[in-house]
Amino acid sequence: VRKQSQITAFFSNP
Amino acid sequence: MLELRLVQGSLLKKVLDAMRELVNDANFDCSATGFSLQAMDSSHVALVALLLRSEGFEHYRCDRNLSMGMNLNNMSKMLRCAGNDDIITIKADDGTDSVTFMFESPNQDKIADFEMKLMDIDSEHLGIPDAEYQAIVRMPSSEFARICKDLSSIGDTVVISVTKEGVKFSTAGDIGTANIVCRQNKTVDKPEEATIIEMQEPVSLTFALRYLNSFTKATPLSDTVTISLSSELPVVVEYKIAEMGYIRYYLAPKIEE
Repeated sequence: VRKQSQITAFFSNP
Repeated sequence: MLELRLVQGSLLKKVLDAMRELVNDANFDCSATGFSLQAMDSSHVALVALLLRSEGFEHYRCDRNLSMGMNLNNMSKMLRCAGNDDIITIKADDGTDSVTFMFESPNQDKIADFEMKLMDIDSEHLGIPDAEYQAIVRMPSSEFARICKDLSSIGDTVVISVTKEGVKFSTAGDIGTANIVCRQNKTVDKPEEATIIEMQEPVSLTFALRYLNSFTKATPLSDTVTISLSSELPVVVEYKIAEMGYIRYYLAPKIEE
């Protein structure tokens, strides 16, 4: 089963 | 004081159509560089980044950096009132809570102004790191749109795999499976019809088709689309906007639990 990841997991929040 | 005059007003209408399915409210940022936007969809799975460079406007005046919160559906309602050949000017004064869209017909016999209320939007501006992509595919944007539409009638997710053979789009659903392979093809009459694959190493990633279909609303902005893939990274789907900039969509992959 694949789970949808979120964009916030990859890009930093400065 | 902000005043941006865009001779090709229809371009702004197309930009809005390319974003409003994905994003409801967004801050448009205006600086000396240009008119830009970064926004995520409500579930934080996809991100859209728009840049319209200042040089692309016939007149560009932005005295100080300004961020204008707009509801994209409301903005689209206003821009739809502009004729396709109209010149559109975006105007705002410092410290006001509204923006004015001025539409001029090409022969100047009709001038309209529509004032829209701005809104306060709390939005995070994410830092997008520079990445080396394992594979970059450039193909006709209409072809990519067709593939996403066709596959979404079979399944909900697509596996995009790039190998030496080409780029493969695969899906599976209750009624069956589908695979579409596009091979590199540089021997075409027009460069925009080419499919070009630059592969450093094979890559395979899974994405929700719903979002990719939303991205293809940008198809009228560009004849070609560039899809950049790396394992463990969001895909970048980029539509270049001629003479002006780009609209880029980032989509987080589906990953093994």
